[in-house]
Amino acid sequence: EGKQSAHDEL
Amino acid sequence: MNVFRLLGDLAHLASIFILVHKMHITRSCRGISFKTQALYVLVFLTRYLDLFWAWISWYNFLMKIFFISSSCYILYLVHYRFRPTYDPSLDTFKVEYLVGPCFVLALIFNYHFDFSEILWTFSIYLEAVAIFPQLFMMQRTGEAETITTHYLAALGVYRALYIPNWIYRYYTEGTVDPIAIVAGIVQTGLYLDFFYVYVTKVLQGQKFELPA
Repeated sequence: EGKQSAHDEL
Repeated sequence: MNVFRLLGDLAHLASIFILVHKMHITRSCRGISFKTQALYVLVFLTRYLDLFWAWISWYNFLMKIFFISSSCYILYLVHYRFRPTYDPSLDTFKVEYLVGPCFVLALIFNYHFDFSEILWTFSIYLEAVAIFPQLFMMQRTGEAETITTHYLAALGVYRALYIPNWIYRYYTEGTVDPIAIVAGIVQTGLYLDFFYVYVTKVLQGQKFELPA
């Protein structure tokens, strides 16, 4: 995956 | 989702409603920086374009649609509907100085060198500094309408609340997002002067005035 957490934030 | 992020998002929603309300009741966009509002459109378009390829939740999806459409609507209000009340001679911050460096920073400091990541990173950096033209304008006029200060307070509180959200996520999920965190701290820091005057003057019932 490699995506950081804030990618699911606004 | 946690309470900090939810309250942050609600503050963000509130800031937009306050701004639109201000323009409608005063029938003017006086004191509002068109440049800052245009930067927010750019921020939302570059960050939320992922709604076409990344599904997160209905909450996330609907909020993205709302932020893109409301920022475009605000730009319409400032640029067309209430244009006669806009004074470009007060809104003189050079946005090139923000957009250029943010783009270069996004090319250098990102998680993956691909199109969607660079857009996301650029939007995070640009959001952090997008308030500059607005603050610069207030610095020039030395004052602001009370309702404009409520707008700015809600907008500042939004990102400030994301900071405890990131701390909470670190402890509950073990996740850390250095780009968002650093930019979010810078963004909140830019509001500190404003918050000081807001709390010591506006919340005490006085007019927002900067010392000469």
